[in-house]
This record gives sequence, C-alpha cells and structure tokens, in this order.
Amino acid sequence: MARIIAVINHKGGVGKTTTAVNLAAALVLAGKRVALLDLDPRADLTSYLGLVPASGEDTIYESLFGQGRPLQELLRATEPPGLFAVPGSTDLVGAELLLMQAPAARRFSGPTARLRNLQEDFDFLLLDSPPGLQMLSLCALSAAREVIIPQQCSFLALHGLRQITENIKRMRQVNSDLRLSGILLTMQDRRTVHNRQVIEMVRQAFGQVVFRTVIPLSVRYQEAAAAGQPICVYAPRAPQTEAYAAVAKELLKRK
Amino acid sequence: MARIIAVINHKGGVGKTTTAVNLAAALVLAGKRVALLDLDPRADLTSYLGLVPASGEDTIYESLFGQGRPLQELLRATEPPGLFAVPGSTDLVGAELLLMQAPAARRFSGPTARLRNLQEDFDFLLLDSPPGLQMLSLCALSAAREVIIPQQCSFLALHGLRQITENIKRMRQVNSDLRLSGILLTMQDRRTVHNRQVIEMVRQAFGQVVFRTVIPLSVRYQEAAAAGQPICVYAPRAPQTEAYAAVAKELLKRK
Ligand SMILES: Nc1ncnc2c1ncn2[C@@H]1O[C@H](COP(=O)(O)OP(=O)(O)OP(=O)(O)O)[C@@H](O)[C@H]1O
Ligand SMILES: Nc1ncnc2c1ncn2[C@@H]1O[C@H](COP(=O)(O)OP(=O)(O)OP(=O)(O)O)[C@@H](O)[C@H]1O
Ligand SMILES: [Mg+2]
Ligand SMILES: [Mg+2]
Repeated sequence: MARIIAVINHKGGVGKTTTAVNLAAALVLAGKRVALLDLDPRADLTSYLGLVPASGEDTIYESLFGQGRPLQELLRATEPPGLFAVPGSTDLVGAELLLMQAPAARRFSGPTARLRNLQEDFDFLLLDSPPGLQMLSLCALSAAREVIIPQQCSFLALHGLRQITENIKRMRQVNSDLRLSGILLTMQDRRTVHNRQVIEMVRQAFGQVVFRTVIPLSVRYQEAAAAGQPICVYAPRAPQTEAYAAVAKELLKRK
Repeated sequence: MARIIAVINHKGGVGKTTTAVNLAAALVLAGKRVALLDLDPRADLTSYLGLVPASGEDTIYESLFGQGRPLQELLRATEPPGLFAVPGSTDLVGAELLLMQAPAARRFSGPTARLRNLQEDFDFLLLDSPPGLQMLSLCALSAAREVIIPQQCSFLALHGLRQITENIKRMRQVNSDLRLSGILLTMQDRRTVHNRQVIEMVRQAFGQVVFRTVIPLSVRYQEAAAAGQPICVYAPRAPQTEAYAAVAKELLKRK
C-alpha cells in the first residue's frame, strides 16, 4: 500500500513542484515505485516534465471528479526510468466550484477513493498542489495520509506556514490518518544571516518534524527544470542532487 | 483619477507582494498619493506591513462584496508617510464562491465600482493579487485599468507568464480599458547564465513592454519584509531601493 504524500504550502513559489519532482526521482533511485499526480490547474509539474497535459479524451479532472477512465490509464512514464506521472489539466479549475457546491460530509470522498485506487501499484504517490487557499489543496489533504511542506527560508513565507499547519489540523476531522511527515526548508542562500535566522525559527517552532537536510538556493534546480529533467538526471553527481537524495533517505526512515 | 494597477501573475512566489509594497513606496517618494489593496485571502501584504487584518466589523470582503463600509474607511496609514493600505482578510475566501455563482455579465461590476470609488483620492491604486487561477485574480483584472506582471527570471516561471497574458486578453472583453503596463523581471542572480537567458527570452517575446529595470535577487528584500518595511525605509540608499525607484520612474513615463 503506497504512502500518499501531499506536497503542499499555501505560500507561492516555495519549491512545491521542484520538491515533488526531485523527491519522487530520488525515491525511484532508492528503489521505490513512485507516481506523481499534478493536482494544480496551472499544470506546472506537467510542463516541467514535458508531458502534454492530458487532452481530448479524459483528463485528470474526469478521472478524479467525473466518470472518466481510472487514473492508471492516465499514467505516463518519465525520467528516471520507473517514475510515472498523471498529467494535470486546466480542466481542474472546474473542481473548485464542484467541491464548493458538494455537501460537506462527502465533499472529497469521490476523488479520494479514485486517487487511492493507485495505491496498490506504488510505494509512494506524491501530489503536487496549487498555492493559495483553494479547494484542490484541501482535496490533496483529504486524499493523502502524509504531508510534506516545502518552506522557503524567508520571513515573508512564514505567514503561509502557520496557515497550512492550521489547515492540516482542520483536515484531520475529515481524514484522521493525516500527519505532517516533514517540513523541508528550501532555497537557503548560505551567505545570508536572514535565511539562517528563519531556519532557526522554524526548527524551534517545529522541532524534529523539520528535515535535517536543507535544500540550497541554486540555479541548477532552475536549469534542470528548463531541461525538463529531475536534478538527478540533469546533474547526477552534483550536491543539488545529493540534497534531495538525503531528503529521500530521511523520509524512508520516517515511517 | 487614479491609475489602477493590478500586480498579478498566476505563478506563485515571483515577487507580487514585494513589488506591490516597494513600488507603491517608491511612487510615494516620487510625490504621488498611493494606496495599496490586499486582494489576497492569505493577506500576505497585510502581514508584511504589520497591519492587523481588518477584523470584527467590516473587512475588505464586506466593503467589496457586501454592504460594508466604503473602502475609504478601511484605509490605514503605513510607511513611508503618505502610503495607505486597505488590509486583506481571510474572509475573501468567500469571494470565490460568490463570484463563481454570480451571473457572468455582472460578476465583477459590484466590486469594481466599490474599488473605483477610491480613485478620486489617489494618483495610484496598486492591487496585490493571489497566485493561481482564482476568481479574485480576475476580479483584480476587472477593477484595474493597468497590469504589472512581476516575473521571476526562471524557466519554470515562464509557463505562468503565458497563462496570465492570455487571461488579460480575455478580460478585455469585460474591461476594455485593461492594458499591460509592464513586465517586471525579478530575482535576477547576476552570477547565472540561466537568469540572463530567461530575461533574453522574455525581452524577445514581449519587447518594449518589459521594464528596462531588472530587480536583483537580494536577501535585503527579505530582511525588509521581516522588518515590516518597504525597502526604501529599511535601506534608504541601498541599490535594492534604487531598483524600485527606477521602476517607478519608468512607470511614470508610461502613461
Ligand atoms: N532550491 C532552489 N534554488 C533555486 N531556485 C529554486 C529552488 N527550488 C525551486 N526553485 C525555483 O524557484 C521557483 C519556484 O519553485 P516552484 O515552482 O517549484 O515552487 P512552487 O511552490 O511549486 O510554486 P507555485 O506556488 O507557483 O506552485 C521556480 O522558478 C524554480 O525553478
Ligand atoms: N528580489 C528579491 N530577491 C530575493 N528575494 C525576494 C525578492 N523579491 C521577493 N523575494 C522573496 O521571495 C519570496 C516571494 O516573494 P513574494 O511573496 O513577494 O511573491 P508573491 O508572488 O507575492 O508570492 P505569492 O504567489 O505567494 O503571493 C518572499 O520570501 C520574498 O521575501
Ligand atoms: Mg508549483
Ligand atoms: Mg503575494
């Protein structure tokens, strides 16, 4: 049965998509069967990996919210070999209204059940989520059993950390399994005191749940995205690859 | 009559809030009367400036979408002297459903009229918007007459640039005044080729509409946010302040 992990933070641009892609790839290199799902209507993960968003026939929207084909049929192979992804689609914009209008008690049960159909085929399912306070983010929290919060080492991003941790607590009423597996500090510029101060604040507030590994600020992650590859494919022996491999190791220890 | 400018990009973390605050402050130092409005339900601009989100009585939500007090009464003074801001509120989350359910023809006319009531009192109104494909972003595009798109110099952020420019075109059907005043390239790390390549791509695709000034990647902007001040108050003579002063100068020339 797969570990289903929502990669989420209401704050924008903290490295959710970059983390989803690179952590998934690192888990594959560690021998795990992994699938990514793009739950963001902007479909950035899909465009990162060069997967054409599912078009014409069923998209992820129909499979999760309609009468579409099962998600297994939407899976696409990507790099490194063994990594799969379900492409996103702007159709997901339609999910906001649908979810808002659904009766609260069973608002997420349909998409959650359809998403969990994938769990027998994989060891990990990683869900990339949109920023902002959207229903799709809550849908990801309902379908997942674990949460990883990428967190930029910047003061302005701290405001979002409080909001997402509050929402995780709230979602436990709907999804009692849900637990915070880790807060991943990202984009640290080691030359600055400010980033170190923010890291210190987060470690003091959240303790052990914060991953020991911190992802450095590095243009190599941006270059890898331009090349459409996870960092471990783009620069296999680089320290930027090592950082996400270390996160994967820590995650595997946190059952 | 104020120039009403939506600071917007569907991509997260590209510097929308940082640009709204610092550009507004630079315009005040250039002698203009300026007000900021926080149209993001997460209220990051409000927490940046240390303004307690409007609570208890009317929030921006009631003033824009309900029968609340006029926005003039919600204005708060902030730094530098002469800059005002209407605080945001998580109540704005309620606007998504309200706007989706409103008949398309007059979906934004109420909030647009109420927002434009401020235009006699100021030279500039800057609207900070949320990331993602949300109705509140469209509401900002409906109320504004101009758009500034902060754009991170990173390949992964280019996908969002296409999406926002397409939505601006679409919104012209509802708001024929709407024009793109500028694309502001942000967070350039001058040490990297990648950022320069992305800048080149954006200048080639959009030409003159891209501001000549590029905002550098600098922790000083994060420090200023931690201090709750615009960069021109936090570090008055620093190059980071000069960069937004130069953007303000360019904007004043683009009538
Ligand atoms: N460690 C890093 N160092 C430098 N740049 C990074 C790093 N991680 C991500 N980036 C870049 O920062 C930007 C934001 O990253 P990303 O798009 O993954 O964040 P996100 O949280 O998914 O954004 P959104 O909120 O829009 O979904 C991208 O341009 C990406 O290439
Ligand atoms: N030029 C810059 N150099 C370095 N850091 C910056 C710069 N501009 C903004 N930042 C930092 O980058 C992060 C993103 O900036 P900001 O929050 O303004 O973006 P945003 O587009 O408003 O994000 P969101 O999509 O969540 O609304 C913040 O932590 C901010 O302090
Ligand atoms: Mg993303
Ligand atoms: Mg913002």
